[in-house]
Amino acid sequence: MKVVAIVNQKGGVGKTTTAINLSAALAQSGIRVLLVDMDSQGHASLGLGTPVSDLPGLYEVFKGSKNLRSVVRKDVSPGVDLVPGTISLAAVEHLLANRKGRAHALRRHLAGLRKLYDCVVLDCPPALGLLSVNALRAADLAVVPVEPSLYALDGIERLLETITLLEAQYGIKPRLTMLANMYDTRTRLSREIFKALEQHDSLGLCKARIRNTVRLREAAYRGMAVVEMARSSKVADDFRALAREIGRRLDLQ
Amino acid sequence: MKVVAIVNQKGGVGKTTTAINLSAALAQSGIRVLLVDMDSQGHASLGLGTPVSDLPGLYEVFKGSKNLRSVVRKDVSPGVDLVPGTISLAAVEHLLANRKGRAHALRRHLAGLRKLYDCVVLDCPPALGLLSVNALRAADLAVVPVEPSLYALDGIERLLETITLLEAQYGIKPRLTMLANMYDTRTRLSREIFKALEQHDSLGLCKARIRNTVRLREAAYRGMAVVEMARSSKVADDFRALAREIGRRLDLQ
Ligand SMILES: Nc1ncnc2c1ncn2[C@@H]1O[C@H](COP(=O)(O)OP(=O)(O)OP(=O)(O)O)[C@@H](O)[C@H]1O
Ligand SMILES: Nc1ncnc2c1ncn2[C@@H]1O[C@H](COP(=O)(O)OP(=O)(O)OP(=O)(O)O)[C@@H](O)[C@H]1O
Ligand SMILES: [Mg+2]
Ligand SMILES: [Mg+2]
Repeated sequence: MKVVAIVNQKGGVGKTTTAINLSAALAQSGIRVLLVDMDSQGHASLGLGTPVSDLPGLYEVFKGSKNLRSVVRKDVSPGVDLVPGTISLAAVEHLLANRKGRAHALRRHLAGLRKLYDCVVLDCPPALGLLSVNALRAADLAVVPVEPSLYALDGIERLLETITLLEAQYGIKPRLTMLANMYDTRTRLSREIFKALEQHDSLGLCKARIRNTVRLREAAYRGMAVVEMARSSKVADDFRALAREIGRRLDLQ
Repeated sequence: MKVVAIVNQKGGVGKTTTAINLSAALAQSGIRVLLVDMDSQGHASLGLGTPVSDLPGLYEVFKGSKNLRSVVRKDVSPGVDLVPGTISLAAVEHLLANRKGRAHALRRHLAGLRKLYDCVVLDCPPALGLLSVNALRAADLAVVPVEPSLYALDGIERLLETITLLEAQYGIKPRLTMLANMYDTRTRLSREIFKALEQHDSLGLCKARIRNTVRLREAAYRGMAVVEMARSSKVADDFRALAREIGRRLDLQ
């Protein structure tokens, strides 16, 4: 079982959109996928038609009152199971703050699901707190969506600094890759920024890129993955290409 | 002196873009403006050409080792002074957590600047922690940028719930208004979502709307407000209209 964390402390770069559609595209190619919504705002859940709830979730699992399998919702999208984002996630920071092994909680609980899934996708919140740290610790690969803006470029450098600190503090060293999102060949800023990112000296860029299209917002609005709602669209091709690329990198199936 | 908080726990909806350009547009009409970057990622500062630093900032002010005036940078944009976002802001949550009056720290410190500025604009991070709570407590008006997506609609309801809790807990009751951002008349989803928001039963929508345009990303990339970089562009008109509308609501000047 391989684990992919979708991480970026910058808000609104497309972490949730990537987590949802990568999960659905992997599942369409026969891979058994668990999507874990690690944001108390519950957007991965919402974008697949499952509203945020006060049902038990990761918080209750970390607290020890539920096991991880019992909070899984089956088939929120064909072939995709979901651990929903719950309001109680907001209290995880506090719960784990003084615990020994606080960065390893997610990894330990995921180990119990090894036989059930080929791939786990983790959707992280816009912060580098304990939830994102747990995701990075559990991950075989961390995918960092970037949008064509100054803030995204700056965010990458900050993320790399944080990852260096995490390595020193917790021994965390996931493989990292950037993913170009909201890619628009017609605007010069987009071409310029992604060209600069291609030449980054310590971080690679996925070959697959996700184009800027209102279809992604429409799909979320209807609670479906775009590879399900608009199977033959160009952006569905983008996500299938991403799924194949990540599948090869992680040796899935 | 009036205080405007730009708040929304959803990431990437345009809080920073609004804070920067509203500040610059107000200043262009002769209003003395202080922009306070309340995000440890320091994007309001970055978008005006002032990189995030480890210089003293709000954290040191709340800690008592600096007064607010001493951390102000003058004229980062014509007529706009800035309290820069600093890495140390990340520690404010922890610093204030157990203090009495933890929601009022910002309001107290801002009071000392009453004679120097007509308007203070607060750029909040994508979370409803103590920094956003302090901003809401200090604010005469809270502006909530919304983008045309399901997540934005859901975010609004969550924000309203939180504001109700804050009122019970701290007596916070700012006037609230939404601002349509990334407005695109050509896409049906955008028209549909903003039409739904116009009819919200407890929250109004500003008359001014900010259109979806790459110019805003270009301006941030060049460290300038768009009303300075592209004075006669349509989106500069949008921000000047917003500045006039907010100026009237708050009786500025
Ligand atoms: N390639 C794209 N083209 C058009 N819209 C997109 C694209 N990717 C994401 N979006 C839209 O941009 C908005 C932000 O995306 P999303 O919520 O996935 O980002 P996020 O990084 O998860 O945000 P947060 O930091 O709040 O968790 C959403 O409305 C989404 O539908
Ligand atoms: N009206 C618009 N048209 C086009 N791009 C926009 C618009 N508003 C904001 N953007 C761009 O969208 C991205 C996100 O905007 P911004 O950083 O202002 O959001 P934010 O709410 O402050 O994010 P965070 O939650 O991370 O603080 C930026 O790259 C910005 O330049
Ligand atoms: Mg998200
Ligand atoms: Mg911001």
